[in-house]
Amino acid sequence: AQDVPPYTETCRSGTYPPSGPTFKGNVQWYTVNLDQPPYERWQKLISDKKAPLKELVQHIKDLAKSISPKLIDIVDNTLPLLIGNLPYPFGEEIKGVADAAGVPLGEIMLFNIFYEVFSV
Amino acid sequence: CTSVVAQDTSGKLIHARNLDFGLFLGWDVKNNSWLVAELLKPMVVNVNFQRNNKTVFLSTSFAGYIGILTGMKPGILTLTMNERFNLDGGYLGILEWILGKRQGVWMGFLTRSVLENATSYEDAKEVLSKTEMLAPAYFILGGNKPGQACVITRSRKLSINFWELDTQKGEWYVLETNYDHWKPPLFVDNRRDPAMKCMNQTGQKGISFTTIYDVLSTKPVLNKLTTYTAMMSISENKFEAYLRDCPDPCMPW
Repeated sequence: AQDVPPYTETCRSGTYPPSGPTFKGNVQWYTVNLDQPPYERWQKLISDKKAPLKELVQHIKDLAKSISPKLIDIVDNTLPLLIGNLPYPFGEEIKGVADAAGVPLGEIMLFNIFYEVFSV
Repeated sequence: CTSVVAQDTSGKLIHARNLDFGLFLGWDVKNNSWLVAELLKPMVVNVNFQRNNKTVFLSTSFAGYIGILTGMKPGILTLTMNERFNLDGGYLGILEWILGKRQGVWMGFLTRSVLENATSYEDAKEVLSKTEMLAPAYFILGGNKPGQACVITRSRKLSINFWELDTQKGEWYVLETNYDHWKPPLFVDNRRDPAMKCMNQTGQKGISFTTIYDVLSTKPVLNKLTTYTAMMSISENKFEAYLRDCPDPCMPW
């Protein structure tokens, strides 16, 4: 069903170095210093990426609210109670990310279990 | 997702992947795109994790996500993770974890621990195969010696299949999408055969960053869910990642 042009192409060539319509841009480098306290490690990166992170979280909240408004209440109120159960240093790092982004802790925890939630 | 580890004729390994995410999480009718995939693109970052001012490992990640989906420990190993959809999925693991049964490890934390602590390909293989997790997954692992490449198919509890490169039998690459490699993929989501066709057409002699990027740029391996392409080489100490787009006409997955 998928093997139908134009959705399937003959093998491409000459796409590298990346350019043209399938190339959307380079990826920026950041350093995370593991010698810093976990809470502080992600501050610089998150302060740069705060806006798109908030936008994504808002979209997921809107999606969840359309299913049941209670879902976000659970995320905001229940998940943060479990942060202490995360192994070191991950709980502290997630707290640092949430504070730097100005996003509720439960919503950043949800973002970090996106994979587990959607693997069905 | 599509991940591949290929060995060239000199025995060097190249590990590359497309990361696809955002299926059924909202469709933008105006721009013909998945909303979450588009929202994720500005969040893609390369991260150099350092200790004592020295690189411990590198990753391509999404800002705010502290685990690892794509990473390289220079000189030691490369690792990507592909989603494995299963009814015994991560939502059960999450539920168990919330209810207090906490033997399972969050996938992103496991991969990050491996990149941080593993001292060899064999060491990483052991940990990725045996650690109980919250969700099933495919781990695609590459090492620093010829023949060191494998796909580990994981259920939540254990490894259910282990597929390693076998150049003696002419298998010079391992390629994983989101289906068990010993079963046919879902007929409406067959990225495996197009990717393998392009890999076979390229051949072992021709494999390089240039040609592997071509493979990952061919529809439907490249599709509306593709957020980035990453390529890694231990032997050349190279790590590259690029944001992707799939203009119409393009498969939604």
